[in-house]
Amino acid sequence: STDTFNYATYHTLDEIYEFMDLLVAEHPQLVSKIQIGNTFEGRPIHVLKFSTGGTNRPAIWIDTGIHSREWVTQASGIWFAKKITKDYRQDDTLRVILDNMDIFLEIVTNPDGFAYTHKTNRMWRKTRSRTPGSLCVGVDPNRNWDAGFGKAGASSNPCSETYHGKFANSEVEVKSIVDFVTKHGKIKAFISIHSYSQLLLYPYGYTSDPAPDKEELDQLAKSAVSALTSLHGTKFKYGSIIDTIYQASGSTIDWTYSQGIKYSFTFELRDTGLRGFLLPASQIIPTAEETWLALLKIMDHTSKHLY
Amino acid sequence: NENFVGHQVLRISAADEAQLQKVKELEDLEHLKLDFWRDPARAGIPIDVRVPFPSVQSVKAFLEYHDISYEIMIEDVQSLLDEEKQQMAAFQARAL
Repeated sequence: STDTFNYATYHTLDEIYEFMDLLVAEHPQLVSKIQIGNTFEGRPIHVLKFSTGGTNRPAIWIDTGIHSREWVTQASGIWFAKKITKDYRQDDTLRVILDNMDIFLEIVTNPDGFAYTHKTNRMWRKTRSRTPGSLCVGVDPNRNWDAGFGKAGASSNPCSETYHGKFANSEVEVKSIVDFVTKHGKIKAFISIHSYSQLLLYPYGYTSDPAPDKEELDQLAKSAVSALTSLHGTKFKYGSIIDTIYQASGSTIDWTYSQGIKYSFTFELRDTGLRGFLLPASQIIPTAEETWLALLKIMDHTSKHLY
Repeated sequence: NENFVGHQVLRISAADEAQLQKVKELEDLEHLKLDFWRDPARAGIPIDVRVPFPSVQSVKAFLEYHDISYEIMIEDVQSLLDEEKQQMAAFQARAL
């Protein structure tokens, strides 16, 4: 059962998909599994939906693992899924959120890349699509969105780790989310989780123009970061992508924000100790716990400031 | 499974814009097969790069020549991967 599932170790794609089915079977009144598409190599792309009822409610989207080697993010996504089912009756904040909104959680956003990190190359980051005319494989799925696509802050070289792809949404893993979000039409917060470098970022990445909602996003990021730090003391910085790290074009949250999803954030989770993507499994749960506090802040604010 | 024996991860500290540009020059040398875990962003923000074994000496020589400070963040990537695999296998065995 998901009570005996081990959250303190890394899991394969099959184990994670099995976990999802277990969770749905244990909580059919709360959790359902949606397939939003198939990957380049034909794997199903699954999203968990947490809903206490109603139809076409406003919703919150959380995704992990868009960069496949960032294993602590998928592992945290599994922990979040279990946390929601455990807490939704007893945690007042979460109960109010779920009384008014649905939560969509995509734990493995890049299944082909993730499977490849287990089988062949633990350092793999991109998708596994093929680029005609190049021996190099894959596109950076966080440079492939239709927001400043192809501008400075991504590479046009198919061999680069930040290759943006032939055209916006060329990657089916990205297009599947675009279609889902567009069709749903009432996503009010979109949170994409990466690792590492302990950052909470909001738009924009492709331009230094401030986002119209910068003040509110900055205040919310500040409060989310202080909630995160309060648990284990992990220090985070926050700000717009371009001000806090560098120019990045075609990124997820620049597109979601351009779609009117005001509360668009990207996390870069911890590495507090020189291990980078190879974060020891012993840090999965502490990382997920602290991130959850920040997520709750963002979801709580969203549910109280629907627009 | 790709092997990362001898690959090192260096944490580079670019003191100023000129040093940052030097590190970016490295990024363009495809034959070195560098894998930036944290891209060169701005002076003062750590730059983490995985360096394949055949390139380790030349990258270190380049950094030292340009007086760019760095530390070895991961001595041998493969040993961490082996540790990670053992940890997963131990849990899977226990689960079975």
